[in-house]
Amino acid sequence: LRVGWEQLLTSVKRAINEVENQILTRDS
Amino acid sequence: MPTFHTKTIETILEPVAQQVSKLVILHEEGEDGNAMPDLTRPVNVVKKAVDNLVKVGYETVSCSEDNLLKHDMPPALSRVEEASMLLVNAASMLLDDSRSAPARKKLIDGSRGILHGTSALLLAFDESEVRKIIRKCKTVLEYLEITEVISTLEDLVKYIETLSPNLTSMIKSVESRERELMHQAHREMLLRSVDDIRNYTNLFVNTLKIFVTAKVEGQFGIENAQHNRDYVVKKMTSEINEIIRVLRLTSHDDDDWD
Repeated sequence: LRVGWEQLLTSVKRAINEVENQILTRDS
Repeated sequence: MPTFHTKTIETILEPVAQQVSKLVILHEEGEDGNAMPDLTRPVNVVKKAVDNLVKVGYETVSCSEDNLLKHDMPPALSRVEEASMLLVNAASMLLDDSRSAPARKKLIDGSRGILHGTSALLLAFDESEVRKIIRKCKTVLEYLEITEVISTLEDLVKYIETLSPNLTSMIKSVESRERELMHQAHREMLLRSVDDIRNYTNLFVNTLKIFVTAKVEGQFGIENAQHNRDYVVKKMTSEINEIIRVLRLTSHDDDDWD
C-alpha cells in the first residue's frame, strides 16, 4: 500500500507537470 | 475506467486514473487498514507542482483572447488547488494517526480531485485547439463563398494565391487532429473528408479557370462552366461543414469520469 500511494503521488506530480507543459507550449 | 478522447490526454491521465482506481478498490474493500506511511514529502512535491500549474494557468487566462478558455480554466484550476490541499491535510492527519480512515478518504478524494481538475484543464485546452481548427475551416468557407465574383484571370490568380495557404493550413490541422483522436469512426470521417477536399481541389481550380476563360473570351458553354464551378464549390463546402461537425462531436465525447 505504501508503494501504491507513493507511486500514485509520483504519477500525479508527473501528470501535473505535463499539463503545465501543455499550457506553456500551446500556441496562442 | 474513464476513457479519453485524445492520445495526449490519455498519455497524461491514464497512469493516474489506473492507480486511483486501484487504491479506491483497496480502500472500498477495507484492505488498506494497515498503518499508512508518512506521505508528507511526496504530497509536498505534488503541492509544489500544483502551485506552479495554477500560477501558469492564471497567467494564461489573463493573456488569452479565447473567452471560452478564460471561462473554463479558473474552475478547473480551483479544483486542482482544492484537491492538493486535501492531500496536504491528509498527510498531516496521518502524522497524528497513521491508521486514520478520514485521512485515507481525503487522500482518495484529493487524488480524484486532481484527476478531475487536470482532466477539465486538458479538455478546456483541447476544445480551444478545436476552435482554432474550426476558425481555419470557416476562413476557407468564406473564400469558397466568393468564387462567383472572380471574373478575370488576374482575380483568379490572386484568389488562388490567397486560398492555397489557407486550404493547406486547414488540411494540415485537420490531419494532425485526426492523428490525435482516439475515436476510430471520427478519425475515418475526418480522413475521408480531407481526401475528398484534396481530390476536389484540382477540379475546383480547373473549373474556375474554365469558367473565367469562357467568360473573358465570351465562349459558348459559359452556363455549363458556371454549373461545374458551383457544383465543385458545393461539394467542397459540404465536406468542410462535415469536418466542422465531426470536430465538434469529438470535443465533448466520452466524459464519463463519475
